[in-house]
Amino acid sequence: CLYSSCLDSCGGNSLCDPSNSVNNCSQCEPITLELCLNLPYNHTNFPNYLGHRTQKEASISWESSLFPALVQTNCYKYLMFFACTILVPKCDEDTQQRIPPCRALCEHSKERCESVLGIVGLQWPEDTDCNQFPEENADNQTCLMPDDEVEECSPSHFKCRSGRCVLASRRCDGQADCDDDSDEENCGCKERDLWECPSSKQCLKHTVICDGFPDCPDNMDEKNCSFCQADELECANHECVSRDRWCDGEADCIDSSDEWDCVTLSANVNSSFLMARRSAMEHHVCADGWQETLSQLACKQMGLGEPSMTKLIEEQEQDQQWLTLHSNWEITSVCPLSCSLADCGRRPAARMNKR
Amino acid sequence: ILGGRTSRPGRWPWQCSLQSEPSGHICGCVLIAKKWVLTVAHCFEGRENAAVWKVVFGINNLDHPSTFMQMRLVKTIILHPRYSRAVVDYDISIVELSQDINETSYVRPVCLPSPDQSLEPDTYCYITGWGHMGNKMPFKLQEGEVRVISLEQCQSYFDMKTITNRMICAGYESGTVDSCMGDSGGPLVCEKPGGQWTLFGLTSWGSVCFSKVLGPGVYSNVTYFVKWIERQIYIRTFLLN
Repeated sequence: CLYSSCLDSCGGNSLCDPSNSVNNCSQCEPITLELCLNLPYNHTNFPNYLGHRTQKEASISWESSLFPALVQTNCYKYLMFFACTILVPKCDEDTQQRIPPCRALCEHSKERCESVLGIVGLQWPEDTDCNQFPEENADNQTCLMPDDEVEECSPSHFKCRSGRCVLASRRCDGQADCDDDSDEENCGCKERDLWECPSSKQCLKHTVICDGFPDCPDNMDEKNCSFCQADELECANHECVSRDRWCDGEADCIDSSDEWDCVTLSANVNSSFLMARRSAMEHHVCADGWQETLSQLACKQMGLGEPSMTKLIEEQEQDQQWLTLHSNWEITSVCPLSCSLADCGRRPAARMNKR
Repeated sequence: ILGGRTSRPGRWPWQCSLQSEPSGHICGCVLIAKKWVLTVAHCFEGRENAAVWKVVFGINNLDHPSTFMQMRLVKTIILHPRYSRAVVDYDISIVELSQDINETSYVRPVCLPSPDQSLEPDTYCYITGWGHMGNKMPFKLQEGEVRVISLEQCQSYFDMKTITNRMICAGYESGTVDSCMGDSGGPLVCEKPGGQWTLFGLTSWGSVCFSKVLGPGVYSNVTYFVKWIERQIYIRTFLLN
């Protein structure tokens, strides 16, 4: 294998001893291709019958989009099964050999569905010549034929009441795709075992509720996710961390959310004041002997560019809490900053030289 | 890039090449600050170890070293925690370089959009990369102009996938200009009045780019991730622990 392209499919596996021929250096692997997770077998090996070398390649192939779409036309009952036998061929775990579909399965699929492709100007995949597959019960060659247990629809399909398959993305999309309209029935989130956003009625998988990432427009899926003590605050991932450890410069939440937005520019209308959060309280920064380097540090911490201007303004709000920077700082006042955007997005070398 | 044209050196100074031996160029990437690069999470599938990666800046021809070239090793790879390999959603990652780059005319960061700066359909933007051209893999950086299309229209092209608000779609119905394999992680940038370029998308996925059935390219929507990007850089730059 060292000298053949086989190396990839082996992944450097010891099975690849040079004395083997290129063809049988692959081994059985679990099927991960979503389309074919409901087959009567769950191991495959590559290359497959379409020339794809890995499941990844098969998953982004033209055929992995073509067959599920074609299944919806109901041209052949076992078309999805046939498609999977060539996309992720069955692997015999004893012999590590591929088990092909029977020629009859291929021929039935082609006879009934090729013409449907023709209607939209597409061709049946070139390298699925049915003659390469053995006849059923041919001499000591095993091959695959569908039995009653075979699912006509893939896991990416919804099965209409009539038995037809439509793509799962068409379920409850407001347009009836099943001839019996069953894809637009029982569309409530609860019926589909999904969680409903109270305001937008959007349906969400349970796995994304309280996972620290808002999905509902009003973030309701991230509310009431934990019950912290009075002296604790809730992290974005719903852990509870004591209040005095917020913005202390050390991450205490696993997702570090206790250290987010600790230095901000307040969104006042007439000017932007530098705000620092300490123990989850917003503070104006008092500026006894403010230095320009602190302006630069503050702007950099906020992900902004160099400060364009720093001004000292006498205090305006009496009851505002102050965060004193250094004990020997005398004058109490507020220092607004205005930071420019980082110098980005310019391409001086691309300047066109006029002739 | 399908249907594009060869770029001139220095035209896209934020464009970088994410490389790993023995294959060399694997994905595109985008410089956003002296020590930080954006790309897509799916480029690291099966190769999450930072030590096997390097990032190259300031080049136009992958095969010709340029005097403006700078190469950095990778210190940290930050995959988005919600990246989903199965549905290619949350397809974004941040790369911390082992050292700052030297900012020159040929190696400079692009601007990030502000969290409320979204991209409207029918806006014209540029995509760039060293990805497949349809008939060959190029050595020279390619560029192409694409038009942003609405998510609803985009969804109509992709039965099997769900287009989410973490994505942006761009391209033409005729599929003339499109991104392709090898462009992943590269920029979709739009020019603001005043000549500043802003990064709105990272090449993520799409239909099989050189097959008969064409559709728009799908890009990770950088505006959606700006807050997350800033926080990741902040906690790795300023926190004490």
